[in-house]
Amino acid sequence: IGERFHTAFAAIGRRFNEYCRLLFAGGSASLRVSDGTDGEAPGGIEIVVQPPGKRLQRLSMLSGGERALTGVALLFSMLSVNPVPFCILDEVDAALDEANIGRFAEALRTLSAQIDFVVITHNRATIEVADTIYGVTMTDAAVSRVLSLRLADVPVGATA
Amino acid sequence: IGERFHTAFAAIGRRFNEYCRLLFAGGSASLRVSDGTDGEAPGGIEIVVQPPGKRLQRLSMLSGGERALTGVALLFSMLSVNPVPFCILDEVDAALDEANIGRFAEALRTLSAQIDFVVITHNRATIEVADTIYGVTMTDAAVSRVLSLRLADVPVGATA
Amino acid sequence: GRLRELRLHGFKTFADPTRFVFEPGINAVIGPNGSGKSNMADAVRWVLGEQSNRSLRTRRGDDVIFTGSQQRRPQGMAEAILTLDNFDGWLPIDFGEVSIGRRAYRSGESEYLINGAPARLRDVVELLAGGRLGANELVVVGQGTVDAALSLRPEERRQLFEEAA
Amino acid sequence: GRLRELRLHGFKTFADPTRFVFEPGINAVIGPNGSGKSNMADAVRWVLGEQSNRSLRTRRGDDVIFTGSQQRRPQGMAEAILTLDNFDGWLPIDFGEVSIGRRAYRSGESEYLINGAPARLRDVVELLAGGRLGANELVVVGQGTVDAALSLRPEERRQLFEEAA
Ligand SMILES: Nc1ncnc2c1ncn2[C@@H]1O[C@H](COP(=O)(O)OP(=O)(O)OP(=O)(O)O)[C@@H](O)[C@H]1O
Ligand SMILES: Nc1ncnc2c1ncn2[C@@H]1O[C@H](COP(=O)(O)OP(=O)(O)OP(=O)(O)O)[C@@H](O)[C@H]1O
Ligand SMILES: [Mg+2]
Ligand SMILES: [Mg+2]
Repeated sequence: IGERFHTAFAAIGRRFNEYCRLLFAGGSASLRVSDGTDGEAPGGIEIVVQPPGKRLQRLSMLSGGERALTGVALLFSMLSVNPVPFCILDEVDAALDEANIGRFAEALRTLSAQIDFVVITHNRATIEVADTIYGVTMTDAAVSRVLSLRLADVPVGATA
Repeated sequence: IGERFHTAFAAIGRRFNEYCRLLFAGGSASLRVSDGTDGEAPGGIEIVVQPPGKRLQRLSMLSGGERALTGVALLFSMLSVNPVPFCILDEVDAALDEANIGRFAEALRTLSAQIDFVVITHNRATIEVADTIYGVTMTDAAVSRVLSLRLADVPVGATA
Repeated sequence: GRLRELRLHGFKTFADPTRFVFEPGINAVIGPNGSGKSNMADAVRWVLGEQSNRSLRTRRGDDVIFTGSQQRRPQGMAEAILTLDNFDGWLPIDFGEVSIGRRAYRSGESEYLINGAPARLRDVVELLAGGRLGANELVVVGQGTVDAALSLRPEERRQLFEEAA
Repeated sequence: GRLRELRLHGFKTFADPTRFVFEPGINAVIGPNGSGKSNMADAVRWVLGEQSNRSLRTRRGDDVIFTGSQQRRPQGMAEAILTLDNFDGWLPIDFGEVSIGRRAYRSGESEYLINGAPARLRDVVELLAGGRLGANELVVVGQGTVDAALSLRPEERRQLFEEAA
């Protein structure tokens, strides 16, 4: 059991570094198991992220978008090492700027070859990599209704 | 002291109903002081929101955008009853859809006649009601830099 | 794709029988605030056996049943049926197509169904675990939670990893 | 407008002397993730006397000082100066223009300045309270916190109201 955990953990750690470099367009990242020497309880999992050009700092100092991007990198790392059959993502790109959404969408598209995704989003760049688009609206009777959409049907506003 | 609180509270409650009706384009809302009868500790403040067409439900069942809109309504209610000289808003519109951002931006513009706002945002509709626009970027040396922008300089992407 | 379809009836704002037909790859879901997108995500969690009210944004089991609106009356039951394509036997059951259903009634009880036949929650959990659908946190990433792992203490994160990996 | 200017030097990512000149009405601040927008908001909280590390996303007082980057060396001091227009005497002090400054050093100490002259934290707090700048939660609404009041217990919300109203 411990053996299997450490093999999976090492693999996830490698993917985490790759995904962070891809999504942040540079920098470095790693996952570590605390060995108890730095005052932390041994066995806990430390997340270390250094965006491009920056110096290594506490996780708490990352920006909202940097935190979201790190969370996505961690999720994608776990999904690529131990795939689930499908995954529902609810507005995970809400805090991302245009450049980061673009990289997120690309990484998502690659993963979608092996995992079916349902992505709830307000962002156009994410919608543009979708194979299918559903619109959910509220009728006057305050009941949800679903319609099939094509990219051309998506409103052009600041957010979709 | 209790007197002054109750006068302010009544005024804020009235404005809260008005702001919710404005931002949700309908529905109703109120603020109540628990009297201890419904199993709640007496004196606590209850928030009651009913989006248009919907039935009254627990606050926890509201959507992400509905919660943000309610939070904005509460903030604007307090600001309009007891104005502060200036107010910094950091991405309060992040969860809002296009229609709600538009109503938020309008309400913000009206309030800005008496309060100076600094609004950090990624949304075009919010930027469009601004009197001044600042761009903050990161140099290659990972240091923040500020530049004055005009609306024409703002990138046209899905989010600004 | 393995994810085929989700049918909802009486689940939160999905008062009327509603169908999401999923295609392989990326299915984007868009719409205004409060229209029901996260409610659909809740339904997937729920039909996969979620018991935590907090994850479902409810306070009691029957909060998932359509409570009515200004124009519509409340309903007495919520139902969600998830249909999966089992083409390569990734689910440990001898069917090419597998549907997992759940119903909730005002009395508070939940019923579970596998391919339309009554089942116990543990049968559903066992079936899903065999198909790597047990780790709910990886299967449904809720609104506002993508950076949750960053706020956990290292020991709590370890726990999350052991469930996921 | 009452809010005139914010000057930063050595505060978080604002390693170089930087000036925000504010106009009356709405000042929009835009830019990429991690560029320093929320750091600017933190600086306003900080110069108004914020003591809570949690609100400033720090763990120790000197975390607000520029820690260096791959190309730049760390600095020894963080400084923020907020300039306000006191045209109608809304601040209880006999100056038409009022600047409030704060400095932090690696040793952990903070210095406060009113119109360039050394002051104590309590002088700053008293001055700001007189100008309705005491209620920090209304003056700076942090990222991700706009719906915080909805998650509080009713008694906690009461406390928030009493400070704000
Ligand atoms: N049992 C129920 N009966 C009727 N309405 C319900 C029920 N449960 C939740 N709702 C309503 O569902 C709405 C929230 O829907 P949902 O969270 O799916 O929105 P959303 O589309 O995700 O919006 P956003 O973009 O803001 O996140 C709320 O208005 C809530 O009152
Ligand atoms: N003392 C410091 N020295 C150097 N860099 C720092 C310091 N404190 C914070 N940072 C850096 O500031 C960055 C975060 O900046 P900030 O939160 O202002 O971003 P933002 O523009 O608000 O982005 P977002 O749009 O994602 O919210 C992080 O990369 C963090 O490492
Ligand atoms: Mg939602
Ligand atoms: Mg920010």
